[in-house]
Amino acid sequence: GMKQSNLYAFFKAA
Amino acid sequence: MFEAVLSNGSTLKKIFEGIKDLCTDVNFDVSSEGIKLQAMDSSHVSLVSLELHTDVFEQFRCDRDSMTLGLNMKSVTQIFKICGNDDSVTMRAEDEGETLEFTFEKGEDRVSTFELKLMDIDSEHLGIPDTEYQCNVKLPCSEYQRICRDMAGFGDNMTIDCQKGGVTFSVDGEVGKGKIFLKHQPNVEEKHKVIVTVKEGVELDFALRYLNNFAKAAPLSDHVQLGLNSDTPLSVRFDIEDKATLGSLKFFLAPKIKE
Repeated sequence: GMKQSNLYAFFKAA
Repeated sequence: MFEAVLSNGSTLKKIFEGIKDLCTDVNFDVSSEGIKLQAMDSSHVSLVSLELHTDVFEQFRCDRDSMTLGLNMKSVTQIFKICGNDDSVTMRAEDEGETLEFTFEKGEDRVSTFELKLMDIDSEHLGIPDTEYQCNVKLPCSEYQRICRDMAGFGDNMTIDCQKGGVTFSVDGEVGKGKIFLKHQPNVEEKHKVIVTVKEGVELDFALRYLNNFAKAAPLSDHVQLGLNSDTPLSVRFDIEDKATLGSLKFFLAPKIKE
């Protein structure tokens, strides 16, 4: 199966 | 006061068409440098980033350091149905105003005006780090649009495999597997050009639902640019009228991870 990762932490930390 | 005139109103119409299915409410951040917008979709899987530089406008005025205009996307796209393809658009808002006024004009013969009520939208402060991509692919928008549409008929996810010499888009679905290879083609006429620049090959999986959503921005430019890294989100970038100096509409998407 494939899991959709999330971008929130990536852009929040930037 | 904020006032901006865009002779080619269809540019804004195309931008909103490209955003409306991803974000419900967005903030227009206006400053003397132009207009910026940053928003994530409700599931935090993708991010939309719009930059419109003042060069894209015939007239641009923002008296304050910055103004935040909260817009409901459904209402804005409804308003832009009034905008004909050859209409100019003027946007106007008072400093403490509660509305953004849109005026659509074709010569002096037909002038339509709509005052949109502004919203107070809580927006998170998000940053987009400067990123160098291991792989960059520049391909015609029509090609991107077609690949995403055709592949969605066979599965939910698409693998993008970028290697020196070309890029392969593939899908593995219930009825079978399929792939489309685009060769690095720098020496053909502009509209067919495919430029694949690879520092290190990258292969990643993405949800076609989102890739297809981004394709709605395709009318904005002739070419779209994909940026791929193994450890950062995919970047899908449309330069306004293919000129980065005018601004860009960028989408970022988190890859799918094999469980």
